[in-house]
Amino acid sequence: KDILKENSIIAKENKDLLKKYQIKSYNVMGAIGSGKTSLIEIAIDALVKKGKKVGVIAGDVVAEYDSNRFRKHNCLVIPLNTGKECHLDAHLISHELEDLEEHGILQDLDYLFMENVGNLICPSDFTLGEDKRIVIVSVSEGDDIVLKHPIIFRFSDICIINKIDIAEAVDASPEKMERDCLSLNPKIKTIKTSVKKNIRIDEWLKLFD
Amino acid sequence: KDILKENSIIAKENKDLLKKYQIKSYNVMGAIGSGKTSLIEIAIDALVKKGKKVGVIAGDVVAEYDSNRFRKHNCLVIPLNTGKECHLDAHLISHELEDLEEHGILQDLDYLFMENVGNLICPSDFTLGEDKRIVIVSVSEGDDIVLKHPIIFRFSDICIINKIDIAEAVDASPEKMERDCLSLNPKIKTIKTSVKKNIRIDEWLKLFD
Ligand SMILES: Nc1nc2c(ncn2[C@@H]2O[C@H](COP(=O)(O)OP(=O)(O)OP(=O)(O)O)[C@@H](O)[C@H]2O)c(=O)[nH]1
Ligand SMILES: Nc1nc2c(ncn2[C@@H]2O[C@H](COP(=O)(O)OP(=O)(O)OP(=O)(O)O)[C@@H](O)[C@H]2O)c(=O)[nH]1
Ligand SMILES: [Mg+2]
Ligand SMILES: [Mg+2]
Ligand SMILES: [Zn+2]
Ligand SMILES: [Zn+2]
Repeated sequence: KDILKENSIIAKENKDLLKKYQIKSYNVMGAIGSGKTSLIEIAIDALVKKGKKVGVIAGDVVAEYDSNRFRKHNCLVIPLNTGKECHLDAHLISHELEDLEEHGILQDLDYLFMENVGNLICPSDFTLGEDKRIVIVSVSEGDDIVLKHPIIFRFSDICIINKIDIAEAVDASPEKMERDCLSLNPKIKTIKTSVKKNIRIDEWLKLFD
Repeated sequence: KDILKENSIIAKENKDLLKKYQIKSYNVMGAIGSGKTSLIEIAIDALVKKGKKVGVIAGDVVAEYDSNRFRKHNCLVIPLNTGKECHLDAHLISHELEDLEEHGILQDLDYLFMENVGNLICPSDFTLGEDKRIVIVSVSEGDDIVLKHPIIFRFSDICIINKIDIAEAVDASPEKMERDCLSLNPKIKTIKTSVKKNIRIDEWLKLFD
């Protein structure tokens, strides 16, 4: 489709721009409420502690809920109201990147996180120019969620299976979810985490070394 | 937009067709894994027990996961592969209804459930011809989920806040979610349920009396 072709052209431009300034970038996708913001917040804190400069583009449907959470951290926050858009696209991102470059801010960044709209369908079609694609699901969505949405897992580099502390309470098997990820995409890296109980958060952080 | 105008025209035709045969219909929307299929299954069983004829249109991204769950019940199952569609639309539904009418099956139904794609953004724009719009969210999505997606709650008749049995485990307040629904839409009917612990399932079933 023309829209997708157009998007990949702009995504390539975004990627080149980020590479020019040696910025590591992450497209963080996932189901609604799976823990995207929580995990990004944790990554930001750890990177800032190591003296890194971090930016985050926060896709909020309305208002600035996630942007406001990111603002509590020592990072650059770029709010993006997505409204009726059910996915971020390269065009939206390119505007923000060009703005930041003009203001001389982009050049300073070491890391850029982009929190996508909560959706396991559309974001797979629209790359943004990221280095790594992360998809975050949680056990509470049901452990058939991976096989129910094969495309996004096939086209992601990393899958986080979050909220494993409540796996029993929702009758879900994180191991099944992990197996399903690998069956769809043998090259995907999986981590079973709990933000609440601090399980494998160190492995999450290792992704950004 | 033309697409939306076109959709409402077809939705009206669907509505008229369902009214012609006195079929009560429900557009069941909600977040991924919030409990849509589980709650519809429970409704089907109760209605079948009362001698009603029930049909369900199951929107599955791929394969027939939800359709296969519905097949275990004594109802008519219409599988619908939505693929990259992030919402059901009136056009898809009209095809199914016309098919059923031609085969003399539609006429027999008393109830029709339509399980929409897991998505809190796009389905609000696309009515299907339903009598009632139900949106199902669960506490595990975070209790800011309602205010984060105002449109779908403004345009729904009923909101189910599910999985209240794990509210504490995910630090969410079902009461806040309920208040937020009513603040956006004073006329919305809310029920705080747990499928797992059988909380207020009787109230869920009362909706279909
Ligand atoms: N029990 C438990 N709850 C968690 C965990 N991680 C996140 N949560 C809760 O899940 C809810 C959603 O977390 P967020 O970080 O806002 O998730 P999100 O994916 O950014 O949500 P959206 O941007 O709205 O799609 C919050 O109430 C968190 O407290 C976990 O590991 N265990
Ligand atoms: N703890 C708990 N788990 C629940 C409850 N209701 C549903 N679940 C679990 O939540 C998961 C998803 O339930 P489904 O009925 O498949 O949800 P859905 O909205 O149809 O999911 P999709 O169609 O994939 O978007 C399953 O693993 C259920 O066992 C509840 O009230 N409490
Ligand atoms: Mg978020
Ligand atoms: Mg379902
Ligand atoms: Zn979409
Ligand atoms: Zn959409």
